[in-house]
Amino acid sequence: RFSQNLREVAGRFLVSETSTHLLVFGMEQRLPPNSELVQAVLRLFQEPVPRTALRRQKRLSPHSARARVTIEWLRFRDDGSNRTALIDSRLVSIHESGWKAFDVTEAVNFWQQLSRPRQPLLLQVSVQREHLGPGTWSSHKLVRFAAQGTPDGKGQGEPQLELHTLDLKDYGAQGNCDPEAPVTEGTRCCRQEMYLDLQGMKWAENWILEPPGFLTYECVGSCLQLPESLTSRWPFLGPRQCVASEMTSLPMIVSVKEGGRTRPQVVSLPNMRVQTCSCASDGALIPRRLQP
Amino acid sequence: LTGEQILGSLLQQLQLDQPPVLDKADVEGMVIPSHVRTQYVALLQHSHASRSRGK
Repeated sequence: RFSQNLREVAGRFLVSETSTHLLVFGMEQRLPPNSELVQAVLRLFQEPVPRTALRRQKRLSPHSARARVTIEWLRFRDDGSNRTALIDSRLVSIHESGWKAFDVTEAVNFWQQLSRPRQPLLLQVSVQREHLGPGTWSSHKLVRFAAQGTPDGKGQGEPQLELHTLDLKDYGAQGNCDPEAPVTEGTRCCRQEMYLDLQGMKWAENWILEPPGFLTYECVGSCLQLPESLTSRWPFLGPRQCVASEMTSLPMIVSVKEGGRTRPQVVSLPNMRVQTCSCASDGALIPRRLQP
Repeated sequence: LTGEQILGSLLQQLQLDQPPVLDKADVEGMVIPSHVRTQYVALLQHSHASRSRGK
């Protein structure tokens, strides 16, 4: 401002007017034991905007008739701080009304990873302006979702959380294979044990000191497929396949030659041994690991 | 899991192009020091523990 060599830089403070709602869902015992979460859907009822308000909005801001709705999963940590994870964000029109569905599967996946006793599932719903900056009228203020305990007392339009699960008793794997029974096409997905003998391998001679061999596993068999009624409901799910869902490392002692001398060294090979086999749908969401 | 996969992973881990050729004389009489064996056993136990947790 005081130097002729510097051009004035004007700072503009943009106020992000946001209306935020916190939805709390008690989840304990809502998900059946030994079940797989396929999809969690949050349904919010968007209330119709009065005509007078719509007319006023059209007059004041003819090009802005949408608002951004963002769903975040909120977690309170043991140290009192909180963290949010973005789950969904989309534009909604102020002219629309009725049920809006948001896929919150990832939020429920995160919640399942919390240590017990688990806090309720907290979903933060924010309604913001479509664009920040001058000249945009606050259309977002017209987007309202019905809350719990509506004045009519009927609870119509209350936020709803739909949980779609598969019973793993039918659709899951069976653990370890029966060593007595041969594996056929009809065998249900299981973990088959076998022995890998390193001593019989030429390349391992004098190099691998430990172990001489080890038990290894592979996932064999087939999985029960979803009936057509469910595949049409969840078209994003492909066929269910028997796959290794958890792996563990394989430690070894090898001999290493350095400067004419040989010394033993420990190495750990990651993701070498199958820990668990599961039936998983091709195309299903791979849950993100919860950060501490 | 095949022997070839283990070989590939080992070469990658040790940053080698091919497995070293070691004579029997190189490893004959070699004693694995206790700290190396302890480290190996700890990794084995860790691997086993994580498998139990998985169940």
